[in-house]
Amino acid sequence: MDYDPNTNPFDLHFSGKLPKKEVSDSSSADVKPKWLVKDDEVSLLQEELNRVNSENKKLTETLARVCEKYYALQDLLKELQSPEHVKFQNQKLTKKRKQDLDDFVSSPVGLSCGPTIEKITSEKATVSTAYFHTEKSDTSLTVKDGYQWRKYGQKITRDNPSPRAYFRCSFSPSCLVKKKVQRSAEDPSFVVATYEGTHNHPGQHASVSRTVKLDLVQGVLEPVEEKKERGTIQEVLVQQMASSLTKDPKFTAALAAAISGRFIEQSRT
Amino acid sequence: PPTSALVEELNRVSAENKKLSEMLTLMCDNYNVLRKQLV
Repeated sequence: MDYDPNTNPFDLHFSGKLPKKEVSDSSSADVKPKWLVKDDEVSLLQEELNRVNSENKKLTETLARVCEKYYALQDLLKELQSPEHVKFQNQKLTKKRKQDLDDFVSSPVGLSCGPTIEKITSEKATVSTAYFHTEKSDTSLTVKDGYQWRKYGQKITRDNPSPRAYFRCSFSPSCLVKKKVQRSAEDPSFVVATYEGTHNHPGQHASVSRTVKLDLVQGVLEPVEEKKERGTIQEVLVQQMASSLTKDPKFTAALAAAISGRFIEQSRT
Repeated sequence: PPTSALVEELNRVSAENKKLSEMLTLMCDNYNVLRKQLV
């Protein structure tokens, strides 16, 4: 329902209703005494004052109601535009992906301080999110992703007590990629970097990868060239489980025993 | 009360009415703008 103040019933043009001095002819002036005319005028003025006061009261009440509705509507609009609401909508869209990530993060098998855990591409092709494991004491919000960045802002968001830092690529303005970095609200041992755009140049350390490959012989992690669309969360999880097993002396001994047993068996036949 | 006092009071109250009416118009406009944003 639209409010239209023009339709309000209040008539503010009281001046036309004010008692006017009659331009009377001499005969009628003679008929009514002057004091009587004065009384009529006062009476009319009093009546008009009462009416205007009543209008005043109604206007005040209407204004209070409209203000109340306006502020309620404003609160609703703020709520709909709040980061929490936007985040909730995004969570609904990427619920499954986030579930996968949570499963991965809560897994006991993992890197103690690996460079990069996983890259998740959002619905938009130019926006991507990466999770970096970091020490809780590290408040620098810098992540090693193979590119150089210039910080241009920082702010505190309502949904997360940790500050959010904003960076642009050091090749700016020729490269327009931006990123924002913030410690994860769900798990403070991770920082979340959200990238906007794609770099139009190679990274400073092109050999440093976002994905990690395991060398099972040496049992260490080594960076390899990033392959697009490679490495799902499950794949990284499997790799890390394998890495963990190779570091386990019991497993290594069991594996060695199995292999040597196989050799002995083969030599007999 | 004397006529002049009544007229003075009437002017004051009607000026207040005018302000209230203007504020109401403004709030109605704002309300309708906000409503359209939501719709």
